[in-house]
Amino acid sequence: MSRTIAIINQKGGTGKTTTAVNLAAGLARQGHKVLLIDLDPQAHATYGLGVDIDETELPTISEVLGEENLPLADILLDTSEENLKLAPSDIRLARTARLMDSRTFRESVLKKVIAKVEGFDYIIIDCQPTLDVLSVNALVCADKILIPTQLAGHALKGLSDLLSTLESIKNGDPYDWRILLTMVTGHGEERQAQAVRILDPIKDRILETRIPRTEAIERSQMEGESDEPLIPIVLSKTSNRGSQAYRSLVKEVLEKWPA
Amino acid sequence: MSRTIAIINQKGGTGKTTTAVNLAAGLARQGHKVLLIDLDPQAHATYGLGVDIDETELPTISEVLGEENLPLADILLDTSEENLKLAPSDIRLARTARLMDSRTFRESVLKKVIAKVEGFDYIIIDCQPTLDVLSVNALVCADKILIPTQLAGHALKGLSDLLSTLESIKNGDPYDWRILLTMVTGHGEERQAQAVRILDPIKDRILETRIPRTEAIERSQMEGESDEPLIPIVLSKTSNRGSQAYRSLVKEVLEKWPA
Ligand SMILES: Nc1ncnc2c1ncn2[C@@H]1O[C@H](COP(=O)(O)OP(=O)(O)OP(=O)(O)O)[C@@H](O)[C@H]1O
Ligand SMILES: Nc1ncnc2c1ncn2[C@@H]1O[C@H](COP(=O)(O)OP(=O)(O)OP(=O)(O)O)[C@@H](O)[C@H]1O
Ligand SMILES: [Mg+2]
Ligand SMILES: [Mg+2]
Repeated sequence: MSRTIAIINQKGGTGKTTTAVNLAAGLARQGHKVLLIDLDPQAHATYGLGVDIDETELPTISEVLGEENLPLADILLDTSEENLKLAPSDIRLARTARLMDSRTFRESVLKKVIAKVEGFDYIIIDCQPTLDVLSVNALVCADKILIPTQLAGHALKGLSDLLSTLESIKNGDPYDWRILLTMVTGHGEERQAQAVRILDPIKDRILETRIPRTEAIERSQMEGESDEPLIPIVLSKTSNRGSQAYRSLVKEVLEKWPA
Repeated sequence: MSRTIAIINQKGGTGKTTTAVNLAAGLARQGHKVLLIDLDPQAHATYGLGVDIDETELPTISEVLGEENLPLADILLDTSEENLKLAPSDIRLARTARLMDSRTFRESVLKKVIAKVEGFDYIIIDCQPTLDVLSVNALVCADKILIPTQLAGHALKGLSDLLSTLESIKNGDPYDWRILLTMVTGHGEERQAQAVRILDPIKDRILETRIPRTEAIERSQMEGESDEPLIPIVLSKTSNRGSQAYRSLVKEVLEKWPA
């Protein structure tokens, strides 16, 4: 039975994809069998692992959740990391999501699909920045929920919506959730201290690891001039604040949510 | 006939709300009659203008686009800026959007509603980070499209999707679009230069104004300890890089898209 972790926050740009790709790659490098499911039609996790889905005719998660009803195992791609497989996404998923909205048991389509794959210690799901049918499917599947959030006004506003949506979806089923503080900066003490005060009622849900805002992390998601594929910062040969932070996240996830 | 400007980018966290609130407030301060429509169920533009919608029983854009069919004029709120009115949003808009999906002419609901209000020089629409029925409605209404984007890998990926969606929606109708570079930093020359090279084919679409990443802008969206409402940085009494940049944006919009 694998651990399924949904990486979610309906606020845009809080570091969900960066966290999903680095957590998945980092756990795989530690020897765990990992599946990363890209549930965002914009397919940023797919690009982040160096797969240019536009250039291929390959089927994606869209054909698994849609009327084609392909088995999940049929669309899995190898990545440069031996223990990491990817279920890629593409823009067709946006249309599939609209069609899913009118199906019976639309909330459990992904859960039924995941139940048929075996051999993974961790399944990581990257979500898009809305609480639509795709995100609800991720929350239904996952027993662990990781919420990347910045120490910023707008990012904190939506947390109570997300937590009450989660509560109503889980309806008594066991689950665990944690907040990951991302893009933490050295300046702006006043603002960040204010944000931490706002989070005080749920401070025991905040992971110890904090991801700093670093240029190296921003650069790691930018294709270079040469056709080298993107490499998640956690796997970088050099040690920097960004790679150290994501390695510490991998360690903390292994402690709190062992396979 | 007012100028309708949609602020849109399906990538999350590119500075759409920050730009919508500051452009609207800046144009109003120059004496133009402005309406800001919050089309994001997360209602960040509504909070950004100091309206705590959770505390009120007020109707929002959700009741205008939904089956209640309220006139837009009935939900407009005054703001601290004399020439600026707000059409607030709230989380109910997410459910309204799902119901809109099955209506006939679902793409033109907002256009019909806006046609009935008068007296505004500019109508600014803040969009959520997806290309769903709400964003399509904004694109159908707007004759000007402003696309805030960061000089970052993921943000550039989605531009071609957005531009082809726009092309198919407008289907021959006149419109104009511009890109606004946001959160531009002093470091990371290599990454930003690479990003500008990727944008080269559409470089004449990039506005001259570039919005720097500043702590003052980030702080301007964070509620303080005291109950003072949030003030858009463009209206700040002190002059700083953030307020100057947004004042330059107001000027450039008035030049390129006069009322
Ligand atoms: N710790 C960091 N330091 C610097 N830049 C970062 C960091 N984390 C993420 N970024 C950058 O911030 C932007 C947003 O990150 P990312 O795309 O991972 O967020 P997201 O929550 O997945 O966004 P969306 O809501 O669009 O899915 C990206 O350009 C990314 O490269
Ligand atoms: N120029 C800037 N300098 C520093 N911080 C900024 C700047 N512009 C925006 N921000 C901050 O970045 C975050 C994202 O900005 P904003 O919420 O405006 O983006 P958005 O595109 O509206 O996001 P969403 O996709 O969730 O709607 C916010 O915390 C905001 O305060
Ligand atoms: Mg993402
Ligand atoms: Mg926004």
